[in-house]
Amino acid sequence: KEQKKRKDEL
Amino acid sequence: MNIFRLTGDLSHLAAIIILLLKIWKSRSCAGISGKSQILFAIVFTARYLDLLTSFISVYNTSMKVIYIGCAYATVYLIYAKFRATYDGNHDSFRVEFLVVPVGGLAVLINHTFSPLEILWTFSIYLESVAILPQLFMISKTGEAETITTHYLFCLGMYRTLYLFNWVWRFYFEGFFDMIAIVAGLVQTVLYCDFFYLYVTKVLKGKKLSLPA
Repeated sequence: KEQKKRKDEL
Repeated sequence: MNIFRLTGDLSHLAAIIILLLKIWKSRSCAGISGKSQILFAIVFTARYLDLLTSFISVYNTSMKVIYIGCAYATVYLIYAKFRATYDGNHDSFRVEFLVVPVGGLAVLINHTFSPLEILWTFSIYLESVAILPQLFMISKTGEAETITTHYLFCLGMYRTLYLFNWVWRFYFEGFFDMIAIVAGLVQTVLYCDFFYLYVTKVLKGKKLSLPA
C-alpha cells in the first residue's frame, strides 16, 4: 500500500 | 528502485562517510556544526523506528542501520572523542527555533495521527532544515575547509536526486508523497546558494571563503 511505498525510501 | 534513488542514497552515504573520515583522519571537528549532526541523529532515529516494526528489504535495513550508526558515531566524535577541537562558539544556531515549529507542524500535517507516523513526518520536516546550523556556522566564520564543502555537496545532491526520483515514481508508478516532496524541495532550495559557491569556487580549486 501507499505507506509501504513511502517507507521503502530512505 | 530507480537510478535517481540509488545514486541519491549512495550520495547520502558518501556524505556521511566523508564527514566521519574527515574528523577521524584530522583528529579534529573544527568547522563542523555539532548541532546539525545531533539533528541528523534525531532525524534518523525518528524515521527508522520502523526497523522494529516492518521489514522491507536487506538493502533498506542495512542502509538504515548504517545511517543511524554513522550519525551517532559522528556525534560521539564531535562531543566526546574530539570535543577539545569542537568550535562551540561559532556553532550558535538556536536549534529550538527549528525543532519546536517542526514538531508542531508534524502534529498538524501528517498522513495518519499515530505516534510512528508523526515521528516519521517530524523526521522528514526536520531533515529539510537540519543543515541550517552548519550553513549558519560557515556564514559566521566566513569559510569552510574544502573537505567540508565536499560533504555538503554530497548531502545536498542526495535530496536533489530524490526530487528526480519522485518525478520518476509519479510518472511511472503514479506514486507521490506530498509531505516528502514539499520538504525535499525546501531542503534542496536551502543548498542552492552553497551549490553556486561550490561550482564557482571549490571546483575551480579555490577554498570556499565568503566576502567579509
